[in-house]
Amino acid sequence: MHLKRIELQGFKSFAGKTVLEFDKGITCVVGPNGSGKSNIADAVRWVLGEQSAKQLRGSKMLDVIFAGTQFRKSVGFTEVSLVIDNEDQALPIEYTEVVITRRLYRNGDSEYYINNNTCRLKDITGLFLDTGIGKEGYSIIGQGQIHEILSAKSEDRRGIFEEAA
Amino acid sequence: MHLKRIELQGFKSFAGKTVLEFDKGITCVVGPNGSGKSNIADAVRWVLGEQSAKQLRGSKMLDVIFAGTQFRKSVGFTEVSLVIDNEDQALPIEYTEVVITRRLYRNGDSEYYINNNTCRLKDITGLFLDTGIGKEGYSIIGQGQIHEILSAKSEDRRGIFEEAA
Amino acid sequence: MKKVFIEKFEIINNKFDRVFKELFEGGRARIELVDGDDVLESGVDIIVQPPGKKLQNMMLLSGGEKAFTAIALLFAILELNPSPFCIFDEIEAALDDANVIRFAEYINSYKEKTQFILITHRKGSMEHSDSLYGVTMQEHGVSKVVSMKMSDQEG
Amino acid sequence: MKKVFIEKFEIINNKFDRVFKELFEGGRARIELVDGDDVLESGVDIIVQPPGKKLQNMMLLSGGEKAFTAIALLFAILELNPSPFCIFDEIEAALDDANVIRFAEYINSYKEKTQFILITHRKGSMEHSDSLYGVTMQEHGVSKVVSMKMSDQEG
Ligand SMILES: Nc1ncnc2c1ncn2[C@@H]1O[C@H](COP(=O)(O)OP(=O)(O)OP(=O)(O)O)[C@@H](O)[C@H]1O
Ligand SMILES: Nc1ncnc2c1ncn2[C@@H]1O[C@H](COP(=O)(O)OP(=O)(O)OP(=O)(O)O)[C@@H](O)[C@H]1O
Ligand SMILES: [Mg+2]
Ligand SMILES: [Mg+2]
Repeated sequence: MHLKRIELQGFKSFAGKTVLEFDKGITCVVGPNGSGKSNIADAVRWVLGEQSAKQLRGSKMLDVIFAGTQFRKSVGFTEVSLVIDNEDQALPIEYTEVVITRRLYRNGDSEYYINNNTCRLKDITGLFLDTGIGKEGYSIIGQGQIHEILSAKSEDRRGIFEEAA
Repeated sequence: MHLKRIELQGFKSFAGKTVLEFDKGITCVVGPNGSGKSNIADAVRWVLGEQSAKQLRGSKMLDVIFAGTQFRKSVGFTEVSLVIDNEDQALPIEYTEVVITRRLYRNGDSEYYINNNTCRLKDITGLFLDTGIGKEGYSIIGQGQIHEILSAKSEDRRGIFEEAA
Repeated sequence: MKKVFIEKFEIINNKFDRVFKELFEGGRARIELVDGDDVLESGVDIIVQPPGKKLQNMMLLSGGEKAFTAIALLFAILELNPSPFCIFDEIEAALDDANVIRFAEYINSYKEKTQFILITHRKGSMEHSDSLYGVTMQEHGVSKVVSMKMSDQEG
Repeated sequence: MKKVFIEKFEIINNKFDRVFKELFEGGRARIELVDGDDVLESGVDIIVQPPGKKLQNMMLLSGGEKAFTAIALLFAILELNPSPFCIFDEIEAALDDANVIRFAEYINSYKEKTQFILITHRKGSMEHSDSLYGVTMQEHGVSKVVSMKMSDQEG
C-alpha cells in the first residue's frame, strides 16, 4: 500500500485544482515561507477525518475553504482526495486503487466518499483502523509538533505508548 | 555602552575558564547541536540575576554548575563575568569599564560583584534599570522563544506592551 | 491487558535505545514507568545520555538534542507500528547540518517499508530524496505545485 | 498613566507596521486593544496581512510568517526601548533562505545603535556578520570556544 496521488481543490491557499503524484521512496516538498507546504499536510489530515479546526490552524472548519486573495474571490466549497495503491490488499476493501474523498460546502454540509460512493466518516476511519494511518497515529507530524513526543508531563507521554501498544 | 567580554568558568558545559571577546557590530556564534551555544546565552541571563532555574533549563539552580562528564569530575563552583565598556557613562557608575560577576558554590552560597566589590543582586538590577538589558527586557531571546511574543492569549500579550511602555 | 502493555513497552524501549545509538552514534536511551506498581496508569520517563556525556535530566539537553531524541522515539514507535506512508513537516528543523544528514540516511534505510513525504527547507534532506515538489505562490496568495524531478536537478 | 500607555502603544503600532513592510516587502500590520474602554487591563490583538493576501486570523499564517511577524514586533519594541546589546538564540530558524537574508540585512542596518550576538545555524546570518565564534566539544561534554575571525574564512 502506498500513496499514489493527492488531489486538492479550493483547500486553503490551493484555489484551483492541484494534483501531486507520488512514487514509493522519499519525496521532499520545498518552497518559500507561506507558499502552502503545510497546507498540504493539513489537507491529508482533513481528508482522513480530522474534526478539530484548531488542529488545522483555523478557528472554524470553514477556514479550510479558499478565502480569496486581494485579486481573487473566495470559493464555495473544498474537496480533497487521496488515491491509494491497494494492490497488496492492505486496506480491507476489494479495490486495487482506493480513492478517499472529503468535501465541505460554505453552508457547512460535509460529504465523504470511498471510490465515488457516498459513505460516513466511520467507514473511512474503519478502513484505516489497523494501518497506522489516520489522524491519531504517528504517521502525520505537523510543523513544530516533533517536540510533543517528549512532552513535559510524564502522564501525557503515557498516551504515546498506549497508542503504540 | 557595549559588551566587551564574557568570562565563564564551571558554567554548565564550560568546565574550564572560557573567554569570549566581542567587538561592536554583529557576532555570530555557531557550532554543532549540544556543543554549548545556548549555554552562553544562559550564562548572560544568569549573571544579570536570573532566579528561575527553569528559565535556565534546569530543575534546581545547582544545575548550572559543571556536573562532570564520563571522563571529568564535576566542579565545586561556577563563576560568570560580563565586562562592559562604559565610556559613554550609560551605566550610572563612575567606571569606564564595568565588570558584573556572579558566583555560585555547590553548597548553595551565591555572591555578586561589581568591579570586584561584593554587592547585592538589587545593586546589579538597579544598575541596568533603564538600559533595556536584564532578564525582563527583550534584549535576550532564548531558543524557541521568538513565538512567545505573539503568544496565544491576548491578555498575555499585554505584558509586552506594559514592559515596553 | 497489563501483560500485553508491558511486553510492548519493553519492545519500544529496546528499539528506542537502538535507534538512538544509530542516530547519535553512541550513547544510550531508555523509557521507564514512573510507578512500576500501577502499570496501566503510570506516567513515562525518558532518560537519555548522548555519547560521552553524563546521564542528565531531559531539560538540560540542547534544542537539537531534544529534537533528535524525539525523532529516535518516533522511529522506535513506527517500527513497532509501521505505517505505509508518513508525512513529516520540518521535523529536522532544529538539527545541525551533520545531524540532518544522519537523519536523511536513516530515513533512506527505511524507505523500503514506508513511503515518506518530507516538508523541509534543509539541503541534507533534499539531497537524499527520490523526487522533489516545489510549492510557489506566483500569484499572491494562491499556491501552485511544480514537480522538480530529481533528474532535472542535475541539468 | 493611561495617557502615557496609549501614546506608547500608538508608537509601537506605527513602528510595527513600518518594520513589517520592510521585512515582508509590503503588506501591513497593526496591534489593537481588544477592549478600548479599559485601556489599562485590555488584551492586545495582532492583525497582519502579508503582501497580496487577505487579512486573516494569525493562526492561519505559516510557521515562517509567524516567526517573521514576531521578529518585526520585536524590532518595533526595541526601537521604542533600545538596548545597547542583544542576544538572539536561533530566532530566524523558521525562515526560508530568502527571508534569512532580509533579516540579516535588517539587523545590519541596526548595528550602529545596538550590538548583536546571534546564535545561529543559518548561512545567511553568518555571511552578514562582522565576526564569528565556533563552539565545539572536542572533549566529549566539555565546551570550548574558537574565534573564527571572518577574514580567516576567505582563506
Ligand atoms: N482558507 C484559506 N484561504 C486562503 N489562504 C489561506 C487559507 N488558509 C490558509 N491560507 C494561507 O496559507 C498560508 C500558509 O501556508 P502554509 O502554512 O502551508 O505555509 P508553508 O509553506 O508551510 O510555510 P513555512 O515554510 O513558513 O512553514 C498563509 O499565508 C495563509 O494566509
Ligand atoms: N551543569 C552541566 N554540566 C555539564 N553539562 C551540562 C550542564 N548543563 C547542561 N549541560 C550540557 O550542555 C548541553 C547543551 O548545550 P546547549 O543547549 O548550549 O547546546 P547548543 O549548542 O545550543 O545546541 P543546539 O544547536 O542543539 O541548540 C547538553 O548536552 C547538556 O548535557
Ligand atoms: Mg509550514
Ligand atoms: Mg541551542
